[in-house]
Amino acid sequence: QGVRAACHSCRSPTLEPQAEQALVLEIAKQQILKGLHLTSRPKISHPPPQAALTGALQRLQTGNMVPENGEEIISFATVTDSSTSACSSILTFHLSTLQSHHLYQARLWLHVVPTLPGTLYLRIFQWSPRRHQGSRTLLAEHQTTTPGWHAFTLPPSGVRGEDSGILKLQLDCRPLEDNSTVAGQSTRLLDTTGNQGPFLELKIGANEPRTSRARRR
Amino acid sequence: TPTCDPTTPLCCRRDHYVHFQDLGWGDWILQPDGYQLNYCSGQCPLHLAGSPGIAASFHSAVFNLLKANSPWPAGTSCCVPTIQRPLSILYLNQDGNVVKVDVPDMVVEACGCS
Repeated sequence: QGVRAACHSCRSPTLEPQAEQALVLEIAKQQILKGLHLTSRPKISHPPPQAALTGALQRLQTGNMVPENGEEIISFATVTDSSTSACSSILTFHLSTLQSHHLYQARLWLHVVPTLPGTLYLRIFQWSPRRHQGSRTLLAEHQTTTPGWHAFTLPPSGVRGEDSGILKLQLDCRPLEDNSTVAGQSTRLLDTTGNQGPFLELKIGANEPRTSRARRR
Repeated sequence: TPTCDPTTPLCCRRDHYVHFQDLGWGDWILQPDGYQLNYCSGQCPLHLAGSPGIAASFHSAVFNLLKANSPWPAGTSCCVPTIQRPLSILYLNQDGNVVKVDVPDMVVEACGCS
C-alpha cells in the first residue's frame, strides 16, 4: 500500500458510505451534463402542459431510434387562434437549439376533429411578422378525409425559424366541398388544446463540419 | 466481471443506482427515473494484466502465470471499463421542448485489467 499506485483506479479509496454516496451523486451530475452537452441544468422558461407531455412521451417511445449522435425534439405550439374553426391559427414554437444544429427532418402533427365534414384541405405557411406586412411562405399543402392525428412533413429550410429561435406557422384550412370563406367557417376542424394540441417533431444532428478554407484550397 | 464486495481488493465493478430525484433533477429529466452509475476499481497485479475481467480459459491462466513469473519489468495495469452501453434520456430543454437523446458509453457493464 506504501507504493503509490500508478493509476487512480488501482487503489480504491476506502470512503465512508455517506461520503461515497455524495461523491457518486456529484459524479453522476457531471456525467449526465457532459453526456447531454450541457454546462448546467436547463432553466425551463415555459414548461409544456402535462397533458401534452404525456401524449408526446408515448409518441417518442414508439421505438423510432434517435439518429446517430443526434437528438429527437418535440416542441409544443403556443396557439393564437382568431377563428372558431382554428383554420387560421398562428402556431408559435421556441427552437433556440436549432441554431447550432443540423435539422434533417421536421413534421407538424395536427389532430383533425372526429366530426370532419368530408375532405379537409389544409395549407401550412411559415409566417414571419418581421418582414413587410407579415409575409408568409407556403411550406406544405394536404387533403385528408380521415379524422385523428396527421403528421405533415415540412421542408427543413422552412422550419429553421428566425435568428431569434422563434418559428411561426400559419394554418389555412377549409372543407374542400364547402366554398364558404375560412373566416366564416363556424365548425371546428382542428383540435388545438390539451393533449391534442399541435406539435413539431424534429430530428437534428451535430452541425455539419464546416469545410475549412485550407481544405477547400 | 465480479461485482465488488468489501473483501475483494482485485479489479471489480462497483454498482451504484442513482435516482434523478436524489439529484433534484426529477423536474427536467422525464425518463428514465435514474440510471446505473457503475465504476471500476481495485488492484491489477501483473498476472491479471490484460485479462478481460471474466473467468479466463486454461490457456490464459497458464499465460498469466508465465507473465507473473516473467523476468521482464512490470508495467502498470489499470482496472478499466471493458464493456459500456448507451443510455436513452428524455429531458426538457430550456425552451420547454422534449428532447430524446441516446448518450453513448453511459453505463459500465464490465471491468477488466488493461
